[in-house]
Amino acid sequence: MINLQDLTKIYTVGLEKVIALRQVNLKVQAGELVSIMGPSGSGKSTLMNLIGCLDRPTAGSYLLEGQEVAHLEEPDLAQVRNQKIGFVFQTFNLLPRLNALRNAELPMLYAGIPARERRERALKALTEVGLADRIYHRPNELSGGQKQRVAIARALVNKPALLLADEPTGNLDTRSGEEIMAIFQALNGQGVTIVLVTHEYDIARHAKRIVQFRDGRLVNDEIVANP
Amino acid sequence: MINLQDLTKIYTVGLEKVIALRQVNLKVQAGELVSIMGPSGSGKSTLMNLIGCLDRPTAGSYLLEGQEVAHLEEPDLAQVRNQKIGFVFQTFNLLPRLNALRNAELPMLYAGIPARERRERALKALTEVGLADRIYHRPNELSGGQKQRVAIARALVNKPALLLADEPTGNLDTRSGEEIMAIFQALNGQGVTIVLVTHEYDIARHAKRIVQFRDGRLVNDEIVANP
Ligand SMILES: Nc1ncnc2c1ncn2[C@@H]1O[C@H](COP(=O)(O)OP(=O)(O)OP(=O)(O)O)[C@@H](O)[C@H]1O
Ligand SMILES: Nc1ncnc2c1ncn2[C@@H]1O[C@H](COP(=O)(O)OP(=O)(O)OP(=O)(O)O)[C@@H](O)[C@H]1O
Ligand SMILES: [Mg+2]
Ligand SMILES: [Mg+2]
Repeated sequence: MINLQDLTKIYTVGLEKVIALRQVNLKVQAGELVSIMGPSGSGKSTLMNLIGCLDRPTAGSYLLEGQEVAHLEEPDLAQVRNQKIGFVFQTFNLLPRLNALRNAELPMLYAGIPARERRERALKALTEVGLADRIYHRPNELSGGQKQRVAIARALVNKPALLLADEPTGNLDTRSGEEIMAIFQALNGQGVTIVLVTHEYDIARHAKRIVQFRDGRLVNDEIVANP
Repeated sequence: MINLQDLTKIYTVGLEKVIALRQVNLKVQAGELVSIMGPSGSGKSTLMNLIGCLDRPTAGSYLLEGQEVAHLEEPDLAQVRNQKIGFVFQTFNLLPRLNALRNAELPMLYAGIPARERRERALKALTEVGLADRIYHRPNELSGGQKQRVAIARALVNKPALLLADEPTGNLDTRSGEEIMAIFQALNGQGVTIVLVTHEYDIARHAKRIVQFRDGRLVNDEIVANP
């Protein structure tokens, strides 16, 4: 499903170069559930942005379902994103003027889904994450963990083949976090490929495989017993 | 230091009323270190906003260092905030057009501190949280945990008597989170009163007292052995 070879990302800030990812080699098979861990600043969100086609690498190759996407431009990137990928952002990225329901419906607008079905699917996803009684609240009328759960619901509504979740439980109490992981495991059971970044080992262990980053490099990649 | 009596906060969304806090009674002595825990949506950030004088209660009283602040208006509230309180927000609230250094200097501008001292203090705080090599990066050029650490540095620069930290380690790997807690414990050792919201028990246990919220109510308040 995902095949990264020598993937490199260098940011430029003024005269300074930040090597956010260095020659990352990573394969994820369709249907896997993989956790990504590593210190703050080690390149995890950068990796997720590249896998999610939100940004392009400086060097290296990225095959998504066998298609080379490293050199795609918008709007081809946008099409890949909307059709195949659901993304839960580390900082939620909700639209402030839309309520929870409208935020959750957004990916379906791009996919041309009709209004009635958008509403039904968004309601279902928001109910699943425990927000049925908050659907008309706008982001600034929601708690941190509620915003995070709207971001999760939004990532699910297009029934993506690949779900990318960057710290999806970072603002959730332990029990809400476990409820989200149960949703993810159920989706994975239905064949959705999931890559999730987390700094909490109890969350990471839900996956069968944990990949570790440090200073932009992939430094460890192991199968975990008893997820 | 903090004396909340029957503190109540009700939000109105359209025709709906959300009782975010119900008759909360809480005392925090000067020099204490208190952790606040509870499910997503249970009222923790609302409580922090009231204690931090960023919002006013619907009912009840709030004595801060013996002064009734529940009915203060801006700019008196702003003066209390700037002089006494450092706040780490759950969603960081950095200014997107300022780099890390300028974001960290911001509270000192309001306090009338001269430019050279602002820069020195901001540099020191950013170095302490491990961001010396990121001071010229703007928020969108920082990782999630780096943004969080800028928000922490910013809360410290005015040497507040009261530090309020809402999920300060929610985006940090375990080790960076422990480094932040070491900073907080050192400050507490110097007499700074600290109230911190967290959903991770390993972080909460650094405090000697853990207060639990549920559905807007304070439901448990106990001393913790061996922090
Ligand atoms: N401005 C607002 N208008 C309406 N409702 C609000 C507003 N802010 C918060 N709420 C609601 O008040 C309740 C408490 O919110 P609060 O942010 O205090 O929760 P929290 O304990 O910090 O949650 P989390 O752990 O998810 O951050 C939530 O149910 C939320 O939907
Ligand atoms: N747009 C950018 N411009 C310049 N540098 C950047 C940019 N985005 C990220 N960086 C830098 O690249 C490095 C990797 O960032 P990234 O966001 O991938 O880290 P991360 O592993 O997700 O960290 P965290 O756990 O704190 O979220 C960091 O050192 C960061 O400062
Ligand atoms: Mg990140
Ligand atoms: Mg909160």
